[in-house]
Amino acid sequence: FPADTRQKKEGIQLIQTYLENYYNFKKDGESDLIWKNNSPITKKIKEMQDFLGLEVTGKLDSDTLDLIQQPRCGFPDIAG
Amino acid sequence: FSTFAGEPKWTKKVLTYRILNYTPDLHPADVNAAIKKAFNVWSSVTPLKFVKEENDLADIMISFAVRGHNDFIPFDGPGGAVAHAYAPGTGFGGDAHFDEDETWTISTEGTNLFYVALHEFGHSLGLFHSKDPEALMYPIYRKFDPSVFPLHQDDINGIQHLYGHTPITYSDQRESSEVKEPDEPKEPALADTCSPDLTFDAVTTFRGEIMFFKDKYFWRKHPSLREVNVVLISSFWPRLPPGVDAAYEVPEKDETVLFKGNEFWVVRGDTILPGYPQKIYALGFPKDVTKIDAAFYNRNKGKIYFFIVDKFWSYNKRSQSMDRKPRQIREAFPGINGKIDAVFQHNDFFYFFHGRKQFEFDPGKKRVTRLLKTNFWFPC
Repeated sequence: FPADTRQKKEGIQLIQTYLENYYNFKKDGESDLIWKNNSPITKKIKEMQDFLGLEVTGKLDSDTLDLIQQPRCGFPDIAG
Repeated sequence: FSTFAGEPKWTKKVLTYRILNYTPDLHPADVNAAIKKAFNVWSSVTPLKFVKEENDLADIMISFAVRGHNDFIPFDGPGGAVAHAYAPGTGFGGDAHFDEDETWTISTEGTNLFYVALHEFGHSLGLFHSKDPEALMYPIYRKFDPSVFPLHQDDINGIQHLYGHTPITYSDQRESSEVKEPDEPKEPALADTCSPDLTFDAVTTFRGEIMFFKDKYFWRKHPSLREVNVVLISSFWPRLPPGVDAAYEVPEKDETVLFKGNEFWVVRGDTILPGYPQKIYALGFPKDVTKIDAAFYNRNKGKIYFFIVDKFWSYNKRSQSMDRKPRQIREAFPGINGKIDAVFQHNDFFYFFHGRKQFEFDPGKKRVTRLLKTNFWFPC
């Protein structure tokens, strides 16, 4: 459904910005949008989930999506 | 807890802060009070003191800004990042910036300035983000409960790793009027060990040390060392409710008994033994006894004494029998009158705590030998 696709895209954009701001994630073009287990963004999501005490799935699950939308300290968790 | 790479920290104990501008969300006086309260919390568990600067450059410069504001981390509008602060150092080291696009409050609605400032000043003092979701230094902002002391044991361990254990002495506080002023709003902050008004909920020996219980934490003190450590009761015994009414240790069994209301727990170190809590009636108390004020174990006689209002019961460990009837405290302990807050045995003396006084009692001579302050055991 279009709504699903749009929601997914928004979620991806949210997590990508979050990882760039707080987990020193550098976007390197198309490859980071492919949700393979060993893609850079999946690794970063796991790192973030581990840091924040979430279940480490590497996926954009609802808990993860909820947490990254909460107010937080602006200082990065993993500094560049 | 974790610190910044290289563990930067302030080398001096008195730090200055300056509030460069104010959010229109709050009255400036409320901003001043919230910022001072946040610094007070860190002062209460370290030797650090904080003095407010009005005009000059300060160690910690505090400001409200939106979006890009001349540093490396622009703010992002309402929500998201609410504030950030920098590790100790020169220049903007230690500075704290608050996102003016948030709705700053002094209540539990919106974004509470005190709570966020407390986290950011943790960074200003050298703490990095913690992975412990219960810690103040956890990066995600959550609603906080104003009735609970805001620092978790993880935060206390972190800041005392950087700046040492001993809280500042009361006389120092008087000198720096900025840190403590009489009209300071009542907060569940850590009581000051050197205040003449200090009272205790319970005191017991514990594996060679002495534990002084107060509200949700206790001070640990070795009788022959100056150092005092503050510990959250919940970090030692998570299942215990906050506050302890009475406590005594049976050293030869390495067991300590803790009383709260009409229940008691037996612990060995930081482990609560299975089968507890139990009701105090299992010890033989009548139903009209609802709490124990104080208790101690007289090793020389093998007896445990339980003090309730102006009477006491004693339990003989050898015959495993409790007194049938209570006796007046002043009959058995001349000079000790009325309700007792706490009592413990050290060497061959009993120390009774009653409000702001402490009575040293010699059981051999059956009389009070010294009248002491409650903070007698602390390096004041």
